[in-house]
Amino acid sequence: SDSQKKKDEL
Amino acid sequence: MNIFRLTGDLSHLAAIIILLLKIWKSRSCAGISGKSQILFAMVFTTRYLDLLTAYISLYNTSMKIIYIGCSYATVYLIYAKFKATYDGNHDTFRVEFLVVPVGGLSFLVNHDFSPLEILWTFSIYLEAVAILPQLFMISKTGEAETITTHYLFFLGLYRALYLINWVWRFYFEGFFDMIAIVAGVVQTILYCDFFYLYVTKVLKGKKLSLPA
Repeated sequence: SDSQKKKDEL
Repeated sequence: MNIFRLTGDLSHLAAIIILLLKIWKSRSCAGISGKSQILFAMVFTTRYLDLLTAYISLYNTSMKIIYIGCSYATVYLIYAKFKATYDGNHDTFRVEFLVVPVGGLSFLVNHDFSPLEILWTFSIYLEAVAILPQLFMISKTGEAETITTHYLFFLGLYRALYLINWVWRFYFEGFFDMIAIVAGVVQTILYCDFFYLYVTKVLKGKKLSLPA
């Protein structure tokens, strides 16, 4: 799912 | 990156620095829940393990290191350096009632059953409830130092700004993470009572004391 988008948030 | 996430991160950083300076300068952690600070150190440790595996940006890496460093320094000041001023009699929230359910839930509801992802999920769920021991302690002592209320205000504001950031990212990037959003909503709701008291009392120069 698009939540797999690289975890770029702190 | 958008203005809401940047402001949110700076608000979070401000909260962490305010608390650290308050304890360091006053050489006292009276009114501060050591349990909440241990939970925050756990949140950062389990969430930022990707420091070892992924490089996103200098900003991302440096903020993570600052968050981890300051949170451990705060725990050290509370439980070691200024241990004599730690108010253990009022910091009595049963954190196992938070860590165990959150740990179980992170195994049941996650995006991917991999160690790093489960630890990330655990940190998201834990962060949502990590402030409860602190709020509980304030309800037990019936008051909070004004500097402590500023710490709580910026800490609560940071995740509220992240909620707006997620609306922004959904609208402009089609990106959303349901786990982070739901936990962020819960986390922000837990501050509502405090926000009300902060705005109606502290911002009017009064001391924050309960019952309101």
